[in-house]
Amino acid sequence: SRDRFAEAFRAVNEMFQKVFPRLFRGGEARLELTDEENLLESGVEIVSQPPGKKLQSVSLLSGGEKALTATALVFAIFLIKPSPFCVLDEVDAPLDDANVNRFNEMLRDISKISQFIVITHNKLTMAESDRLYGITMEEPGLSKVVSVNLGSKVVVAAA
Amino acid sequence: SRDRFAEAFRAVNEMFQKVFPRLFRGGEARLELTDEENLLESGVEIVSQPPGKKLQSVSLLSGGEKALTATALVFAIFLIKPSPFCVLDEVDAPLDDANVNRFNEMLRDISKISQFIVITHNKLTMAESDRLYGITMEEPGLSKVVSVNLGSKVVVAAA
Amino acid sequence: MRIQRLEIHGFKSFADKVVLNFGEGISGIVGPNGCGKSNVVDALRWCMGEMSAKQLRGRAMNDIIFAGCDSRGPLGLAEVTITFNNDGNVPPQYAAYTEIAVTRRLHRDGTSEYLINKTPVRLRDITDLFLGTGVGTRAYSIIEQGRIGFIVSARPEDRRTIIEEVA
Amino acid sequence: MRIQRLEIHGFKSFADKVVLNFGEGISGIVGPNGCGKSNVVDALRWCMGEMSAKQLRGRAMNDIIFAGCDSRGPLGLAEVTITFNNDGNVPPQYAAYTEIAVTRRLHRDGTSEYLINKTPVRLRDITDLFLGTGVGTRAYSIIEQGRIGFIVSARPEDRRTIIEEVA
Ligand SMILES: Nc1ncnc2c1ncn2[C@@H]1O[C@H](COP(=O)(O)OP(=O)(O)OP(=O)(O)O)[C@@H](O)[C@H]1O
Ligand SMILES: Nc1ncnc2c1ncn2[C@@H]1O[C@H](COP(=O)(O)OP(=O)(O)OP(=O)(O)O)[C@@H](O)[C@H]1O
Ligand SMILES: [Mg+2]
Ligand SMILES: [Mg+2]
Repeated sequence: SRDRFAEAFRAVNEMFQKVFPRLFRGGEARLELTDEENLLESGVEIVSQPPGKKLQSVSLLSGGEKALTATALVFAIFLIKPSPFCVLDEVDAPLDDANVNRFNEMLRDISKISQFIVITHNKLTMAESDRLYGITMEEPGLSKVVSVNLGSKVVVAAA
Repeated sequence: SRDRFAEAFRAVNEMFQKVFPRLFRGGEARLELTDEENLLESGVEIVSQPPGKKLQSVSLLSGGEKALTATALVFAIFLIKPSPFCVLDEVDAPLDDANVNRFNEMLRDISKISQFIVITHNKLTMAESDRLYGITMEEPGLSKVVSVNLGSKVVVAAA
Repeated sequence: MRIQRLEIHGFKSFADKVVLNFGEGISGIVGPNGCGKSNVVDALRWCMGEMSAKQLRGRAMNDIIFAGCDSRGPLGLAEVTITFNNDGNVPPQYAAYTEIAVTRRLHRDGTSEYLINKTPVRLRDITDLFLGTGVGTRAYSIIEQGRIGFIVSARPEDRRTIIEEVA
Repeated sequence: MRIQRLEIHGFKSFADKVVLNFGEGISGIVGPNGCGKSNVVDALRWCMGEMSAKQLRGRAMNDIIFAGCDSRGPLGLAEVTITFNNDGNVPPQYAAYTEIAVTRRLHRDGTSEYLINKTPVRLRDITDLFLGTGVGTRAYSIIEQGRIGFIVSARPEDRRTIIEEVA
């Protein structure tokens, strides 16, 4: 219904405006309606301004900035209405080390609310997990789960 | 013209069949025409089978396997008809360490033919470059080029 | 409903049965390219009722049954079971159970089976269960590989649907 | 034609003039997210005659002029110069030059300028030069960020065009 969408939009927008500067260490972002007169059909635009930069079309942002902006929106939506679990497949791939650290800092916080399953190639993200499952193919084409030793994290994954 | 396309297809296909097993340490791949009767309009399909695995639709391949397959085709095309320079923007992003090393090994070889400009976040790829340019934004929003010290590679980038 | 464990047997590259126990907090899944990490995500989606082979990177639904490799022949059955803890937020008919196990099977001849706590049910009962608890059905609870950028590059009308799911 | 150097001034985030000398072999470009690495690629494409703002991630071509930041106001002019070594493979009218410098300028009022070795030319002369030497005009000589996957996910008729460029 119209009012429920308006309320969801307001709540997510407010949270997005808080989450974005957390992940970007500054800057600002918001959602905008393409048609405020027609809430039942209006589209949703993203406005994103990393710290110190001029506000321009979101298309001009870098690969990493786009990914981090999208992540801020996903986290904001999650904080408004958490799903019981959340699966993230290599969302940290385009991020540099500084941004991976900020991503993981925030992930640490929101993982108190729900379960997170995170697929990654990034060693910083691996270090942040509570447990690690290693998937291998000793026999090519055949997946097995193994224990992964990363400092203090060892998971003996065979049930 | 029909014959020129047929010859280009044949040459690229032959080279692709050599390059793929180099990057994948085995396996096989080839190009196929969707319509062999109509060379002027036929589409081009990719068949890709990593080592040890069953031949299935290319859509089922992993993110890294798709990227490496595409890279094999790009390198194959390059070897048939080299362009004077080639720019690769973060093509190593989805690859694990083993595949990044194979990618860089082959890149080292073909960089004898033409200039390569490679944008990367990956330290293994950085180590493979002949010179490194660091771009920074000490003043947010303002790009500058700086010297990058990575072991023996230092580039004083101010002209 | 928290996921307690995920069992995969015969689904995609998991020819031998594999068990993953997910606890609180962050569970990381790691491994080389092509080893099966995203296949774990596909197994979750499929067990929760995904009906589109394309959403699972296949061309036909049979693509998700183990097709064989150099050392093994193909299998005739794919089976995935997700076991949830009943944290109180479940439809009334399951309120008495401490655990709720959802199983989906696909045979190579095309026959499908769906079970809840080993009792055969219809696909409809599975999707209703998930809709009722909000598990996994939202567009933003599973972010697939390479898809995070779509939120930024999507058309405004498509981005709207993500907000609608919150409403 | 080998690229000897690339000079960027006022294009996208390069408010101050920047010079990159590319030699033989592999030149790596590194730096944090958003620092301007892909903007270097855009500068190359633009100087070689790219006419679509969308291909440069912009909405209008004016988007490629430095728009300002916290510490600087916007600029009124974007200029990129690529200097090539004449390795013999050039159209006859440039055969005598050891270096060939291609410059493109865009003023904020929309005026464009094109120069070869400081002589004003038309856009057509620049694109002809590049077509003649095969520099950069092929779809596979610049692989943009995030685009490598498209070769695999492309429709067969689109993939055909990559082969056609070789023919
Ligand atoms: N039905 C099937 N039978 C056997 N193998 C399959 C089947 N379906 C998919 N595969 C294999 O699974 C592999 C892909 O696995 P997956 O996408 O999980 O890799 P990944 O670990 O996510 O890798 P990356 O890090 O590159 O993303 C492919 O090599 C594919 O051949
Ligand atoms: N006309 C302009 N004026 C000022 N800044 C601009 C202009 N056009 C683009 N930018 C800025 O350039 C930045 C993007 O740079 P670029 O895409 O080169 O980053 P990158 O180094 O490739 O990062 P990543 O590693 O994330 O891909 C954006 O933050 C954008 O705001
Ligand atoms: Mg994957
Ligand atoms: Mg970039």
